[in-house]
Amino acid sequence: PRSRDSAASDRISGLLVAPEEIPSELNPLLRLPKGVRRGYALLPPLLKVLSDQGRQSWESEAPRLQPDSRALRYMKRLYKMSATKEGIPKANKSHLYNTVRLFTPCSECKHSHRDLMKGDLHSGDLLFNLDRVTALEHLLKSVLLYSFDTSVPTSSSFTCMCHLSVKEHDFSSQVCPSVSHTVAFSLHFEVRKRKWVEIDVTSFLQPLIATNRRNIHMAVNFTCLMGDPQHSTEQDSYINMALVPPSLLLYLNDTSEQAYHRWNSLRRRRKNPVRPRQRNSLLADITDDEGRENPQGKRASRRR
Amino acid sequence: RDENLNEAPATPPYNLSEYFKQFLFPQNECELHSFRLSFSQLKWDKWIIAPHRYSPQYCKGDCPRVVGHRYGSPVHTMVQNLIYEKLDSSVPKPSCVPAEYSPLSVLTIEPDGSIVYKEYEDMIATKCTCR
Repeated sequence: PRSRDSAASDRISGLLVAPEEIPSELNPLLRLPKGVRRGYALLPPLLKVLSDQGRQSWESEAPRLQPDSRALRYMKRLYKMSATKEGIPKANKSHLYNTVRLFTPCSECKHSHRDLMKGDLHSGDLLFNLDRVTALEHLLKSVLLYSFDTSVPTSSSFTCMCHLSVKEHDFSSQVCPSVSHTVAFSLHFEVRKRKWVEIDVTSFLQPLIATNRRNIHMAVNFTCLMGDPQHSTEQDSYINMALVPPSLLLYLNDTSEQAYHRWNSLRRRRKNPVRPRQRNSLLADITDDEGRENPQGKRASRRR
Repeated sequence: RDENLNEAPATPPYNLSEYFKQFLFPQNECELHSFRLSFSQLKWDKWIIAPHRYSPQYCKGDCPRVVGHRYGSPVHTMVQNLIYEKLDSSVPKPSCVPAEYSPLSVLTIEPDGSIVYKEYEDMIATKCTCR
C-alpha cells in the first residue's frame, strides 16, 4: 500500500505504455499517460533513465551546461565525506538531509529572464534558478558558498561587513512590484588552506523557497578588511576581495519514496532486529557466527 | 523392514547422510550473487560524477520445497509451492528475490549545470529470500 503522504503523481505505476509500441523518435515523455508524465518529470534523471531501461533517452543526451570547476570540487568533497568507496551513505552520519543541491548564479539568463523588470539586474546581483528543486524536496538549510581566489595570502584573516538583499518581484502588487529584504552582518574568518567560506542564509531564503519561488534574485555586497579591525592601520585599507560569485547550496529532505530516509532505516532496525537470514554460505545457518565471509570475500561484520 | 541382522544385507543400508545432503547442500541454491557495473558502460558517466562503479548484486538460485526459516520466507511461500506441485502447475514456483537492500549515494550534473548529491533507497541487494 502506498504511504498516505506520497503524492500520486510522483510514482511510476504499471501505467507505462510499452515503449516498443511507440515510435522511438518521439520524446520518451510522450510515451507516458498524462497522469504519469507529471510524476515522470519529478523523477531525478537517474531514475528517469532507469525507467527507460537505459535506452538513450533525451535526458542523458540533453546538452548539459558544464558546472563550475570549483563547485564540482566542493561537491566531490561533500560526496567523499558522506559516502563510502562503494557509494553507500556512511552510517555514522546523522544528518537529516538526503539531497544537497548546488546552484551557480545564472549568468546567461541575466538578460533573457522575462520576469525581471528592465534595469533590475545590476552587475553585483545574482540570479539563481531553482527549477530543479522538486515539490517533495523540503529545505533544511541554505548556504552561500564563497571561494577565495588563489592569490589571496593563505594565512590572512578577514573581517567583513556583508550586506545581503533579496529582491522579490510581486507582480500582484502594483504599488511596489519589487520588495527588497536586506540583512547586514559582519563576519570574521581566517583563510588557511581551506578556501571556502559558507554563509548560512536559511532564515533569509526559507520564506521564498517555501512559497515555491524558483527564481531568487539576490544582491550581495562585501566590504572586507584584511587583518584585525582594532589594530588596522591605513595601509591595511580595504582590500579588493577577490571573491568569486558565490554558489547557492541547498540542503534538502526529499520525502519521495525513491529517496533514502535514514531515520526510517534506524526505526526499522529497532522494530525487527532479527532480519531474514542471509544465504551466502552453507555454514550460515549452522554456525551463525559473527564475522563470516560475504560473496565479495570481505569479512562482513554483522551488527546485532 | 524385518530383516535378520546377522545375514549380510542384500542391498547396502540406505545412506541417510547422503539422503539428507540434498537438503543441507542443495545444488544451485537461492543466493546473493555479485555483479559490478560501471556507469561508463551505460554511457552515463558524462552526468554521473560519483560513484564511478556500482555493485547492485542480484539473487539467483532454486527455491527448495522446504523454505521456512532458512530463507526468511513467509508461510505463503510454502503454500504457493504446494499449489504448484499438487494442484495447479500454472501457478509459478516461489522465486529467489532480494529481501533487503542498501541505499546508494549518487552525485550528478543536472541539465541546467547544477550539481546534486542524492541518497537513493533500495539500490543494492544485500539479502535474498524465496517468495
